[in-house]
Amino acid sequence: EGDETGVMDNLLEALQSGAAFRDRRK
Amino acid sequence: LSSQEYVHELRSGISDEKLLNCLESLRVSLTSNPVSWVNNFGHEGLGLLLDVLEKLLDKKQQENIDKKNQYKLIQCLKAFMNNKFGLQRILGDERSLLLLARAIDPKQPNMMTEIVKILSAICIVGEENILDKLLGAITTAAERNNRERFSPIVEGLENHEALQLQVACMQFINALVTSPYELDFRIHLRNEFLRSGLKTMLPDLKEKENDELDIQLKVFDENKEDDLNEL
Repeated sequence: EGDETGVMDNLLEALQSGAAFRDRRK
Repeated sequence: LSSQEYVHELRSGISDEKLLNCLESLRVSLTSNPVSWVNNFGHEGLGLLLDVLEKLLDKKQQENIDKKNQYKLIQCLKAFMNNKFGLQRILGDERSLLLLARAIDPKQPNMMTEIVKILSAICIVGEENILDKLLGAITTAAERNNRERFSPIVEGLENHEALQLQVACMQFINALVTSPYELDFRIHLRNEFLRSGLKTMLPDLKEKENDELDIQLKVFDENKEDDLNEL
């Protein structure tokens, strides 16, 4: 179950660091 | 409590302090138990949580305890969504998006910060049609209050006392504006935000010189520049 948890935490971290948006532009 | 006991508690129609205690305990359980527990709770529990949220939102005059309960409930939903099962359940349920959009309230900065963060995450998760569903929910929620759909988000940005809310709102704007595949739609959303008051606010936000805010402002400018180049 370990890899199924922390989904929201990871998304929020990616948003906060800006990485989520860099990924989108690729 | 077991997941079924929480379901039973929520179904019994508890309110005020008793509801607050139940929701705080549930938040801890959703955070600390395995996904199977969250899964068991979610079958009936998500609908019940949304029922409680709807009831709180429908109240004409919210007491202080109602506001506390609403904030706690949002925290429960966030904990529920911290796994693939919970996230999929929320994404597949348009009522949850509408209720989250309705709960956006610039007068409650801490709660609004949580909600716009959740909605930003939903936006970038890559689910088909999620942007349309989200914009639909935001539009419907604003229409209920006779407001322009992006006004509450821009109002959140105007709250200089709540830096985390400003960061979260800018993050949400970026999540929405960078989502459409079509260039025209991206430009349309960006211009709508700028017209709703974002344009006059940007210089003030840049002056704050906060690292987290600067990341979001840079993302906004870079994407705007890229779109102009593409145009």
